[in-house]
Amino acid sequence: AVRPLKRRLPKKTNELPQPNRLPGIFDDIHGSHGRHVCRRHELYVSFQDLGWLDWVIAPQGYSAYYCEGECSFPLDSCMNATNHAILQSLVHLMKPDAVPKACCAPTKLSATSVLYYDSSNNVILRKHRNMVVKACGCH
Amino acid sequence: GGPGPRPPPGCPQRRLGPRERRDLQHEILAVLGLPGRPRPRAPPAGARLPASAPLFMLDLYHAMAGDDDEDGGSRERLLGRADLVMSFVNMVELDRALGPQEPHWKEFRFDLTQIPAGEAVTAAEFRIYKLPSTHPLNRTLHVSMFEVVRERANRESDLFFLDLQTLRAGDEGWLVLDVTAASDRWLLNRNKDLGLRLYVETEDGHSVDPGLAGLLGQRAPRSKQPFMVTFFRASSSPIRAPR
Repeated sequence: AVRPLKRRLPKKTNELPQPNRLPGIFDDIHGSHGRHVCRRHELYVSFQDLGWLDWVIAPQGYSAYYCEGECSFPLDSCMNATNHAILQSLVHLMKPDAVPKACCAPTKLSATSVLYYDSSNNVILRKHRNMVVKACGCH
Repeated sequence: GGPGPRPPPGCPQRRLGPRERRDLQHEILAVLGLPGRPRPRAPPAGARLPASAPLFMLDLYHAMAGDDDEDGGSRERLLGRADLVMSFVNMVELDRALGPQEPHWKEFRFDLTQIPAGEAVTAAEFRIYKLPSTHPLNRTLHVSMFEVVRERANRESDLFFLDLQTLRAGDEGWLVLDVTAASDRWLLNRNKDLGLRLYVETEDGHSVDPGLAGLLGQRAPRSKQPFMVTFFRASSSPIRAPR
């Protein structure tokens, strides 16, 4: 049988981007299939849109953000990847059908405060923990 | 900072039906720790002026929200470890100025039914505004606050001492009295109004009408009416029943 030609594997560049360099416009911030790498995106929760400004005094809404993007090997450092995520994305490369990619999820959350009237017109200030995404990463 | 990702062209933009929208709002209210959507009574037209409690709470909100950027450290110090701060404005005020030999006092009653279950009180204070006294009173005044534990038909009510502040007749500003000790009883019988009684005495022990000492009650301008503020700490993060 004719030996199939050896497919030349694309040369792997092992160099990782500088640790704290955010992907520049010429960097490949698109993972596979042209999608974005895991990062934080703007998400504004508007109490105005929810029609609540008759009882919410402040704020009118707040930036909650959300995480979205690809966790594709090599998970470079701006993706805050856990060691487990690096391992999982490596195993995913070898067994893509058996092991999914690592997930893009919040790595740091902070609180937000809401000031509102209750049904007896008392004024209430409530702090809600874990309502704002401060950083995303691969888990 | 740009708009969120546009859904891929194939993804149909689906508008929520009224019932789904209501469910969604209910879900968000549950995340905010609210049993349902509060329906505050619209203040009467004349009451559009800013009131003392919302003004105070707005300052607190800015202090708390301002610290969000520093991620909590100084916020924790400033507001203790409060998850929830509540100002009580529903108040009935009783003035008692009997004969000259009887002690004068002012009593305030608060409706505590809105106190959320499962929250532990970390601090509570009663705030009352004082103008410079217009009467030739002794320079030093002692203001004491008691909780009315139980009223008696044929004799003086049972009182529980809460706080004592000493000030000068000519002082002006918010007087803050610590009523945290009264909160132990609230959590036991929440649907009983809280009664706070305030006395004013001169250095030599004479009882003074609080109004003559310059202490403002309910008839004061809205931005200077007395109110109570309570700081709560969530005893356990409320587990939301899955829907």
